[in-house]
Amino acid sequence: PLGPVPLGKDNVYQLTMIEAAFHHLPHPSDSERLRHYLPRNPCPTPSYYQQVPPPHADSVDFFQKLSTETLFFIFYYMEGTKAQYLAAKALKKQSWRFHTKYMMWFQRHEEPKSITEDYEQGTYIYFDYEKWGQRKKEGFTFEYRYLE
Amino acid sequence: FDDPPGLHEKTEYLLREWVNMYHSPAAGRDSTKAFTCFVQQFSEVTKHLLSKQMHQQSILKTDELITRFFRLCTEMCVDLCYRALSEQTHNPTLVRAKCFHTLDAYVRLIALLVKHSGDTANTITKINLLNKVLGIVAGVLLQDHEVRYTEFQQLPYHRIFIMLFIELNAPEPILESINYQVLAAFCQVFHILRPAKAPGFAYAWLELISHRVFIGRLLALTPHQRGWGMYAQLLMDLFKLLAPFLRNADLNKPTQLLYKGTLRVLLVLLHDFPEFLCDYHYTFCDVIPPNCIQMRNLVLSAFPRQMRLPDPFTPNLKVDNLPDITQAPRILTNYVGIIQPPSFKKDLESYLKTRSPITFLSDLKSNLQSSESGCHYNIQLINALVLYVGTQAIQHVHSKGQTPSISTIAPSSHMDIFQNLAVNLDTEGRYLFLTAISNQLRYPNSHTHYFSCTLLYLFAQANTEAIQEQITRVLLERLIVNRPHPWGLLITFIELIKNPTYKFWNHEFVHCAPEIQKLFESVARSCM
Amino acid sequence: PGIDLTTLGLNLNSPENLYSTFQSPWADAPCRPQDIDFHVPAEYLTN
Repeated sequence: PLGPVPLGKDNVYQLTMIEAAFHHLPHPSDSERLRHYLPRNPCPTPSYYQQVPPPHADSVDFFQKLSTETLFFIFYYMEGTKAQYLAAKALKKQSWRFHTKYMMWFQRHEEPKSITEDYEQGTYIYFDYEKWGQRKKEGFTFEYRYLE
Repeated sequence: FDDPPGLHEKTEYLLREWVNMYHSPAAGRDSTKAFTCFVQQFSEVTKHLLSKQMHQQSILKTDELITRFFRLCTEMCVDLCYRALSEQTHNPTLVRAKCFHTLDAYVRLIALLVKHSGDTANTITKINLLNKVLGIVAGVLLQDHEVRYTEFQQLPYHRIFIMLFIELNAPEPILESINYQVLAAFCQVFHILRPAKAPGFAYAWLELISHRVFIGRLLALTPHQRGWGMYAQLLMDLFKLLAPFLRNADLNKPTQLLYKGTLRVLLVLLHDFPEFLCDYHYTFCDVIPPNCIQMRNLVLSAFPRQMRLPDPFTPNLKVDNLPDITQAPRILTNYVGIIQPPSFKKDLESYLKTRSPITFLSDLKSNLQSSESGCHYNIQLINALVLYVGTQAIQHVHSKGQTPSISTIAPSSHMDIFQNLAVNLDTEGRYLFLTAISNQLRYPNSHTHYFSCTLLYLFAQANTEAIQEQITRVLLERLIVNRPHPWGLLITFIELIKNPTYKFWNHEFVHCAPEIQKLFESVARSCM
Repeated sequence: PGIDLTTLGLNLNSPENLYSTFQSPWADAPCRPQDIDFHVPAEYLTN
């Protein structure tokens, strides 16, 4: 039984300002750090494409199923995000190790020739993000103290 | 006004220097190297200005200089954004990258100055500086909002606030030690910039207070729920902006978007922090317009996570025997203080105790009326009166060694008041009165139980069918909207249509229209 | 009748909290992992 209440002067002013602001809505990326390498460029895809990530897409199990190349893409192109963090965890589960001195990921290629308290020497595979591929590194000395 | 000569140029120079340092590879981790270098330059400039200024004998304190520095920096950043936004590139990503290039650097500078001002233990200096800077940014925003009117742009301010908030909530020991004061500072500035005050900033404002880091810090991580009261205040600010538009149920696209955004935030709160909505339901229902049914249902549907609600449709559900039904819910609002004026409160207390002054009942309706334009009744007073009388009634029943039930809640002075309101108020007044009662129908607790019995009692004792019809309408309008529906509402309605005592199906209005009859029957069927 | 609140893009039956991936009041989907800033070890910031 409550009839309409005429809008006051203030409300009319508020409505005008809200309508103006409606044309400059904040975008979710306005609340995120700048992504130099992969800014959000929303691209309208056909509606029959998957529009939202599959459930549990933000879990390590999901990331573990991704290919090594995909994990490295996520690690190097989505830096500073939860995706990078999950990709790092998944890579470790694929027995990759991040070497903080060389800022690179390594994987033991065969049983190392010599192992001491501080390091192990042998042949390793590393991920070369310049050439975007896995490459062998003969006679490499892997110092444990730099293991991240 | 009267910035010392040269300050503007010096500030522009310092800001430009800092932005370059911030983005240079040599900035070091978290820009600490760049910051050390900047502070030297900053102190040289201030020393120079202070000394120069001294010659003109106008004493310029460092503190004031810092204030001017931050205001000028903020204005420069804002101007840069307006210039970037006005360029006709239709590439919002490019425009944003250009704006954020400077804004993020400025934010980092503020964060570093806050973190490193005063020595580590001296948190007061840090918080004072933060409050000062937030106040300055808010001041620039409000002035800009007023001057530019519909040309106002939220972008620079939104970016400054959110990135500064995220920076100051990084997991660092120095920040953890001042986190509560940081949250309080941001809640205070967001209250100053509440949507009713800066409606052109409303969308950004809702984005800010619903940001995952902000909600996480205020509602989840701050111990002992110390952030809940501050967050409730911000939600109130939001409801107060929306209320006039929701009240008339005429939302255009912009306000519809704001409303839908509010529903999303409330759904997150209902899912993650239902106890928060339980504690502040009264406060929120005081400002949510009475005809804003679904949003209010959303607030009233919250129940404590550890509580298991029996299915309201359970045959022969014995509500009186539920363990939680005797527990009083937590209500963190001083609703008693709303019962004004003191003379009215005194007469109310006296009537509840001794049923005198007898004029209390006859004066009741006029005491509830309001001179405010557009509303004949003081809704907040009606809500407070209903809750207060109800809580006193529950105590009164307990004092007689009984538990509230349909047979123990009357006769009593409390029920005299409710029956008087049911009979003497006009349709609008009675609608507001019945709404105040229905707003207590929530999860199993002593208020839900008492007010459910009260509503059924008023239905049974009604001396005209109009009252019974209106009670039905008030319940029905809450049931026919999309979910969620509060548990207490469902059990009350089911009892009304099932229990032969109320002769519900005999009433004319039940058969007033085929779709209404069908609706009642469908509800009845799901009960059986 | 209000709005069907299950169509606002929030997974209301999720066992996890919704706020940690809440993207925006205007977004009808939660954040993706690459949208969420995360305090990764500084060494990961290789760019």
